[in-house]
Amino acid sequence: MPGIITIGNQKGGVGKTTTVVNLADALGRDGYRVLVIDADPQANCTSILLKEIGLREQFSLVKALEAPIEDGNLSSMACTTSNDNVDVIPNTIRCMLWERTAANTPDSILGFLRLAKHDTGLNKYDFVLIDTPPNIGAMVNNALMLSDYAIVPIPTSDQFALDGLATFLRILQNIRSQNGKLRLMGVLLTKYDSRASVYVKNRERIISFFSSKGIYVFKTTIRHNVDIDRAHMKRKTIFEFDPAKYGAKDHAALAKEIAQIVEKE
Amino acid sequence: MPGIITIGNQKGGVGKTTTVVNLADALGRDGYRVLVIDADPQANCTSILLKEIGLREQFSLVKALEAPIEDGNLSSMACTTSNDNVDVIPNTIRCMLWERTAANTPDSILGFLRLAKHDTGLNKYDFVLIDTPPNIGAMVNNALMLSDYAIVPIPTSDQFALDGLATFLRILQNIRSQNGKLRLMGVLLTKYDSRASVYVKNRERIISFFSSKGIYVFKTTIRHNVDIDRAHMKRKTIFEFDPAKYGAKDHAALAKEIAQIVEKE
Ligand SMILES: Nc1ncnc2c1ncn2[C@@H]1O[C@H](COP(=O)(O)OP(=O)(O)OP(=O)(O)O)[C@@H](O)[C@H]1O
Ligand SMILES: Nc1ncnc2c1ncn2[C@@H]1O[C@H](COP(=O)(O)OP(=O)(O)OP(=O)(O)O)[C@@H](O)[C@H]1O
Ligand SMILES: [Mg+2]
Ligand SMILES: [Mg+2]
Repeated sequence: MPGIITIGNQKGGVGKTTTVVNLADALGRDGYRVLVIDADPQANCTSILLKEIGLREQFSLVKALEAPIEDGNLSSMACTTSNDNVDVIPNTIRCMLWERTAANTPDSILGFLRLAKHDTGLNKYDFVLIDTPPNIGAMVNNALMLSDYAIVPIPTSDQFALDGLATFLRILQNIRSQNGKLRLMGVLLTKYDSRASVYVKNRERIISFFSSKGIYVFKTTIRHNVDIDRAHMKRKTIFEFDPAKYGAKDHAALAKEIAQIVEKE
Repeated sequence: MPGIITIGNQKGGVGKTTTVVNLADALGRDGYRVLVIDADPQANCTSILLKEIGLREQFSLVKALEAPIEDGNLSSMACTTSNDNVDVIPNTIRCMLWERTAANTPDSILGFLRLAKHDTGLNKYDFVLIDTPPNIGAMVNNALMLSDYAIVPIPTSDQFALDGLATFLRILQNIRSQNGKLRLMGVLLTKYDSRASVYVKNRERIISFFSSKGIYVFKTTIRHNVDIDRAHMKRKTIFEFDPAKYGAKDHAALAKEIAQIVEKE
């Protein structure tokens, strides 16, 4: 059974998608088999990882969710990426319509569980990483109901992202009452630019604040790296773009840190 | 009747809230009366502009929306800010529940129009600025149904924000069929960091791409400025924090540019 990790934060632009695509590639390069589920209807993950974009007419998360109840599963929707160890379940904007129709049905939080229930094809993966949208709606709830862990990216410069964490932790608590295996793996500091002293001080303040609350902060901090933006523009992971850059080194270090945490359990 | 402007982009973290709070303050300092409507349930605008946070138990957008049909209006929910020319209608997370219950009712796009219909109190404002969440749900649809203009912030470094614009323009077109006065005022380039050549080139490429499509790009570009983050951390607008900084100068220039555009019409 794979370790299933939701990358979540209802604040926008904190680096959820950036973390998912680059962490997946890093784990894949370390020899792990990884499935990425793009649970965001805006499908930014898909735009990076799915090399043949036309495939998502036949293979997508929303197609799995819309299939007749007995027919749906997740693993049959997996598509290859440029890393042989990484597959992706793409998404499309139609997922937004699905969210609306599923709104007053069990699928609004149990859809992914239903699809995963007898899905033995998932067992070939060591990790499942789920990218989620910037809200606390059906997709995040579904992802957390399926997950062993949540990782919350927080930019060291973003006050609003910090403000929103309490709300996200409440969502985790609610879901834990139904999914007892769900834990917060930790907070991941992102977009860290050490050139401005306010960001350096803020990072230290954030780390000590979370320690005092017993919340784990990853030892790896993802530094701000212009090559991360450049990789996205080229529809590549940072490793495909230039593995010598900080963005690659930081995600490689994060992959090792996460693999250790999961292996200890 | 005020000029009503939605600041929208379904991509997260592009600077919607940053633009709304600082543009409002800039317009206020130029002598215009401004109402800010925080249409995001995450209420980041509220956390900056509402000095007495307890007020939002009595005064909020969601309270207006939940009031009995004949009783609701917007202007009675307006609270003061530290700028005498700027009022804010706060929001709370309960707005997310409202969105769900309103989902299959006319209010899911007509709620704001209903509240504004006989609301003569709105006429004391020259501008209404509406901050919206990173999605294309009820709040954005409501805001656009009420608006004369939409402004779309796009960071010069963000490929996904650029990818998402086509979708946002489609939403504008759909709403225009019911609200004939709605226009895209323009795209606002944000978070512009001229230190990396890829960002300088990207900005030029974005500007020429939009010109070729007949889409107006504001002459004012909002530069990346660490003081914008510092102002948010202090719950201040950039003008309250330090009007000498780039963040203030850029939003002041934007206010002048927008006032000219609106006055020409
Ligand atoms: N370490 C970094 N260095 C430089 N740019 C970064 C870094 N991390 C993220 N970014 C940039 O920040 C922007 C937002 O990142 P991303 O889209 O991954 O966030 P998100 O949380 O998935 O956003 P959303 O909430 O909209 O889904 C993107 O332009 C991305 O390239
Ligand atoms: N010009 C700028 N210089 C420096 N930081 C900026 C600038 N504009 C925005 N930011 C920072 O980027 C982050 C995202 O900005 P903001 O919250 O305004 O975006 P948003 O589009 O409202 O996000 P959301 O979609 O989550 O509502 C914040 O930490 C903000 O301080
Ligand atoms: Mg994303
Ligand atoms: Mg915002």
